[in-house]
Amino acid sequence: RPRGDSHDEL
Amino acid sequence: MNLFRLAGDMTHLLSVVVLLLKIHTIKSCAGISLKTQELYAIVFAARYLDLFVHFMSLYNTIMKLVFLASSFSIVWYMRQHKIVRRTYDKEHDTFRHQFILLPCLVLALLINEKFTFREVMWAFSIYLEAVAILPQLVLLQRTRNIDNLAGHYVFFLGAYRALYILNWIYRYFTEPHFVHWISWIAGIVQTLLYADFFYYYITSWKNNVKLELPA
Repeated sequence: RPRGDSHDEL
Repeated sequence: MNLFRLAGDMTHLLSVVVLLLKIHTIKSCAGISLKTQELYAIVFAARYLDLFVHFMSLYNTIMKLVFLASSFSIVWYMRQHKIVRRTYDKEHDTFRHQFILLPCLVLALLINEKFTFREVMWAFSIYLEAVAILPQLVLLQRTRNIDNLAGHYVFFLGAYRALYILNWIYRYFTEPHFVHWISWIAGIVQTLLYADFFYYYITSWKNNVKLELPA
């Protein structure tokens, strides 16, 4: 996924 | 990873620890809503579908596993454990799941970042998490004697959401293309739901009296 993506949050 | 995000994740973790502590050591789930716990188990199951598909970091993977395992084990304890389940306040925990589950699913089908199974489930989990605390807040309001651990549990959960908002503000200014209306609006709604509780929690803490919510 590109930078600036919120899917890395829990 | 910024400080707000880390602090948010830690208060989230702390809320789970407080709840497990209550269940494990006191063998009580008094004042805890099974409805809310079941909704959280669904939230994590839906959101962490990518667990074995996309690897982000060891931290990310471990935290996802912890939240999945803890949410399902809490539900198991409240439903199956022979001592814990007797302390569950079933009569007052009457919120209907379906009134939140169905609208969240419909909303996720309509508003998502991409119309794929995983993205729809991700959006569904975000919407569901925003309102999953409602049965818990209703139960607390109906509980005469809120014990400290139940109060702290909800406080830490609310703190986690508030810290995530600070995290988004920070990320917005430091990362390119960081505009995420779905999680932002859902996150703000979720945090606002705690506003009333926060007010009474902080007041009781300042005045050093037992937490009590007005009926």
